[in-house]
Amino acid sequence: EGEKASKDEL
Amino acid sequence: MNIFRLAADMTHLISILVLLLKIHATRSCRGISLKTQDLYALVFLFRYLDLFTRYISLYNTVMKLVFLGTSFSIIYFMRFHRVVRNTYDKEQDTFRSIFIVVPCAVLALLINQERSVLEILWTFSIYLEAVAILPQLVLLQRTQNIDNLTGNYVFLLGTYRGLYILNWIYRYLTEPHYRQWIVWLSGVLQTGLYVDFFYYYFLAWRNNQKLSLP
Repeated sequence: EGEKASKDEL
Repeated sequence: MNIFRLAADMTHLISILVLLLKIHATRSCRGISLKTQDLYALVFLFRYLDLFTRYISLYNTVMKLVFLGTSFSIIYFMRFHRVVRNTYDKEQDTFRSIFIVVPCAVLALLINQERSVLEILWTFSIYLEAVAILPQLVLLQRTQNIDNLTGNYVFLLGTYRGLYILNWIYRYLTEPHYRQWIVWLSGVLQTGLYVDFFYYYFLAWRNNQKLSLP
């Protein structure tokens, strides 16, 4: 899930 | 959402508003690279495809729509506005975008975290954003008498990227599973491209002179 974390960034 | 991330996003937003203000107030896009603006529109378009597939937050959705809308309206003004389009320095804006688009596309195909179309396009947008400022920096070097709004626009863009690095450090320290090497390396490279500009920006500011890049 950590890998996906930056997908909440713009 | 931490303070660095919020400050970064707001700085990014303000940079775009400064550019729109310049275009509206002076009816001119002199010194602005259409190539960089095209690349940013491409970046937003490919990165925000998840608008249709995943809901993160109202803030996230609104900001994505604002970035998409403003980037396309800037391009509209530069290409089609009766007055503004005549002020575009086409002869000076000679950077060949293809030389960064193709390598970024190849890199996204080779180095990504998931073999899916959406993920590869997202990764492409990360690589492309890192270098999308290059045509703008080249154009600035060729522009005599860079006006205040243009200088501040590029300064705010660089600041936005720097603040994102602080956000990543903060998240790395506070969120146990937060690891994103592709984003971090691209972001550090992107911020690095501004170092030279920042140097001359502060020099001009300290000496109370007009900004110009050697």
